[in-house]
Amino acid sequence: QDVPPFTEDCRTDAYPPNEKDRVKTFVLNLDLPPKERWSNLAKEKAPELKAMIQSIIDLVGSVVNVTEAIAFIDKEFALLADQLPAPYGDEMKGIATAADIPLGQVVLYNVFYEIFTL
Amino acid sequence: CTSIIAEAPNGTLYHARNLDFGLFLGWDTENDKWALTEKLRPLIINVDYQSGGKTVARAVHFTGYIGVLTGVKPGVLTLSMNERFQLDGGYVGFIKWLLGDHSGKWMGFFLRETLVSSASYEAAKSSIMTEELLAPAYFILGGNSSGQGCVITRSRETMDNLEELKKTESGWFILQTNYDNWKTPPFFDDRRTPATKCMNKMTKEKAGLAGIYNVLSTKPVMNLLTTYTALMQVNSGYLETYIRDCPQPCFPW
Repeated sequence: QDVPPFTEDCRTDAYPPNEKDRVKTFVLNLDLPPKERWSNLAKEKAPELKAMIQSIIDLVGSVVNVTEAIAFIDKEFALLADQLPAPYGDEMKGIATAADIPLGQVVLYNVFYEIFTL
Repeated sequence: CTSIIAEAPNGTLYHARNLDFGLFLGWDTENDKWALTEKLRPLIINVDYQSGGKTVARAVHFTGYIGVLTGVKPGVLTLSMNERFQLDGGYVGFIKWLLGDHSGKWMGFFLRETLVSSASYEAAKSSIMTEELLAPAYFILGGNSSGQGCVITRSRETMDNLEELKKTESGWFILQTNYDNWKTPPFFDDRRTPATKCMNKMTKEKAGLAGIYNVLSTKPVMNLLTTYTALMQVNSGYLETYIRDCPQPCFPW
């Protein structure tokens, strides 16, 4: 592992990157009801989304009882969805349904920036 | 994270960023990578916000995360957010919100509102400078005209600093990592010095998305936490995003 200070010269050859790394585009139709907007994408990416949320739960489980933590997140964070400003709560409900993930876990993921600073 | 706004000699503005996330959130011992970072990469997606069949904004999302951290409103503005570490951090705002004080705004939702709804660079700037937030952050905002670029350093309730593109040392680019830009970055995480060096080496004459991508690909500007590099150009509303995976040997942050 290189150590600071930085050891690599300025790159001049990185662009264009490999096409396989280019990110695809999803069209979000704002004219749809909030619960339906993300459904197709959430369904398509459900396995990856579940794996990522499981990674957070594993992390939480390394410091507290994982079963209790999941029960707490599923119940208490789900309640937050109705308190969040529109249309975000409904969009999260739509994602939870489409990806078959407990709503509380989707809410936790969406407020992670605020909590992560802890 | 590292965000850069650069202005070409003809006045065209380019905005690009590396999004780094997952520090200390688990380590994958098999692959020598941050565990959560690795799980986030397959979720990255560009989202084209459309209303009435027309694009109103473009943003980079992690699937399932409905807030915005990087985006462009065609013809109007570009926006990115870098995390800011403060003792009075987002968890304080989160607890206050749970206790019933809903005056602060959630970061991702606030950025999405700003991106989709702002009519101008100045309106977005004013909103970012004054709105109460749940967490501190650095906002990197670009407009559609020469000289329109700034970094707004925010605490939860107040603005701590405003750095304008025109008033930077170079006068043609503005660069922000995860530390207050009026202080020296910590020796253990100095991405500002190499990024600044590479921008200066590139020169204003060669300013463009390709050149900035090269800067953002230089270690340790790119590191093991880097999930994606996004490239934006406001006038065309262009957004191009690439998943990043820093080859070893690579800095852990």
